[in-house]
Amino acid sequence: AAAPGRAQVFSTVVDTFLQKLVTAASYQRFVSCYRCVYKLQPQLTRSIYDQFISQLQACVKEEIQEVKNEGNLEELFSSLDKIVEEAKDREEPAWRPSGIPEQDVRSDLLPYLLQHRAHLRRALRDREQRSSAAAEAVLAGRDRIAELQQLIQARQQAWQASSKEQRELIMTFQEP
Amino acid sequence: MSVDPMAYEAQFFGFTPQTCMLRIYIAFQDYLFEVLQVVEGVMLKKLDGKINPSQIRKCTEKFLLFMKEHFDKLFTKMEEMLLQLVLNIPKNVLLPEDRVQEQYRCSEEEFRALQEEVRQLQEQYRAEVATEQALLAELEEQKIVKAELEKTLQCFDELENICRQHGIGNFKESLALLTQSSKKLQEVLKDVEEKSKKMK
Amino acid sequence: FDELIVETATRRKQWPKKILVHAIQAMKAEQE
Repeated sequence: AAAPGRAQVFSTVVDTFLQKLVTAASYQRFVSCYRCVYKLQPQLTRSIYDQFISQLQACVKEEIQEVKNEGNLEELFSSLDKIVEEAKDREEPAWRPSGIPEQDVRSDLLPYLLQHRAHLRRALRDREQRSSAAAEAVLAGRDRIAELQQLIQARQQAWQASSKEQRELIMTFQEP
Repeated sequence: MSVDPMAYEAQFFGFTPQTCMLRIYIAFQDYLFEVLQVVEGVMLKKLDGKINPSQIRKCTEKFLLFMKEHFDKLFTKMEEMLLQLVLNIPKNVLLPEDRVQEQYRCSEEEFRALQEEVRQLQEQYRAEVATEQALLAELEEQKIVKAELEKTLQCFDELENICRQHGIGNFKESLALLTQSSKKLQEVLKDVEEKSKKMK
Repeated sequence: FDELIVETATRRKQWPKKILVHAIQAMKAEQE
């Protein structure tokens, strides 16, 4: 049978405490303390004792219920049972707060920092791809411009050459 | 003896187990006193005048002493068991909110290194953005320059088109042809001149 | 002492989440 849950252990331990307390507060003990009363009114003593015990039990039970409600113990016990159950296969002691908050909070931040790094790496890679595409386009553009400049230069030189010939031609027509 | 503050338990329960036990102890103890006070009151009332109140008080103190002794012994036992079995978190157990501590362990150096890497990535990213912006700016300029150069080229084309429209096929060749024929013309002219001189 | 323990334990439980909220906000803002 599965080990009893914390709530059950709690109730059992408290009930045992109460039971032993009542056992200790036996009627004999009560009578031996209140001997003068017992001599006068034994029935009264008995009924007062019975009321004492039942009142004590009722108060203790009521108090325990109040503590359970105040501390939300039932729910906490059952959720702790689950957490303990999940860790049952693990032997070695688990992590505990180091007492240095900035050291402990690092682990909380780490997964998000790793995600952030991954995001930045991706974003950087995208940017690099875009930049290299732009760089290629710029280089191609520069080549094109150089080509156009050469074309223009060639055309210009051709024109210049032909206009030079033109001038020479004209020269020949001029009167010597 | 070092006190175990049971801080990890307090993290789970929201109170320290010792406080919980102290709360129960005080409550139980108060009840014990109260109930015995009621017992004493009932006795005094029922035995009206037949017995001296201080006598009953003595009986109550005797009974309370006995009860208190047993109560404390039993409560200590109960507290021990509850702190051990119920209000404690076993050493091998990690609370859910701390799971991250076992999944992501890193030393301070590693953490700083990671932060530094993130910082560098940010810098590289910014540099890359600036690079791209500069390249895009140059592309814009290139567009303008290319348009200008193409316009210039177009002028040359149009010029040649005009020549072609006026019967001058390939301008260069035709100019060369023109030059040739004009040179021939000059030679013929010269020839004619010489002959006419002879004839005089 | 008891209150100190409870306060410390409560902070250990709650503050990492609070810090994370701000840290994540900062990272997201930067990513955007």
